[in-house]
Amino acid sequence: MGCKYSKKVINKVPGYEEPIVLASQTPFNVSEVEALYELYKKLSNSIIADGLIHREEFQLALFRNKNKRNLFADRIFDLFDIKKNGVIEFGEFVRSLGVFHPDASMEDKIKFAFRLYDLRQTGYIEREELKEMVLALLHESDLVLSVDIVESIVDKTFSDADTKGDGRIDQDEWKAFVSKHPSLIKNMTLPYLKDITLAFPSFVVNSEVDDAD
Amino acid sequence: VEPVTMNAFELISTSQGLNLRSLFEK
Repeated sequence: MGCKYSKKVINKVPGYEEPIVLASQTPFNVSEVEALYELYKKLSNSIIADGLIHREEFQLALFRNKNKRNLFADRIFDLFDIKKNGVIEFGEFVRSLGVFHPDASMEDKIKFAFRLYDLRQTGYIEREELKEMVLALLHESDLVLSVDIVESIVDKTFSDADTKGDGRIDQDEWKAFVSKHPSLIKNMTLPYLKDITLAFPSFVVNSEVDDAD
Repeated sequence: VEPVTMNAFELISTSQGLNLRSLFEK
């Protein structure tokens, strides 16, 4: 894949992949991948002009502030950075966003959310991890809840989700829990991705200009 | 809302850091 650069893409950045290849592996069609490339170029050159999305650029895009760190944004970045080389390449960007497409499979969304919440990548969502995420959310929202209330919220959720009662949530328990509470993965779908070329017509104009070059 | 009845995952799913919509805003 990576070595078969056509003449047309010779000037593209490292990690660039042909839209036709990405379209065949994701819910996006070719013109949507081209539109995503326009968005990718914008995000990946916002601070460091190297055509790769760095963590600060991701934070800037999410929060309008390159220094605003957030546990969940960090986790999303780490999952998008499939090669774990500290940047999000174009192919990684499209493949990862594909999970958020309304037509992506529910199974992929459930798995992605599980990996997101499995902070220490042990293959389980542990009680301490859930508590850490609740505390991060409270901190982010400037909400103050007593330690006892936080413990109760975590305990209650664990008693519902950890059906095997071993103190951790495995993938099967997570799947069952999400099927009881489908709203848990509502944020795993971005309706805008359904037809990104309609939602962002300016990207299409730009990508057509590129094609003519 | 009784906090103890909150689902912790519902709560954390409201994080701004999980809202990728901002990526598409100009």
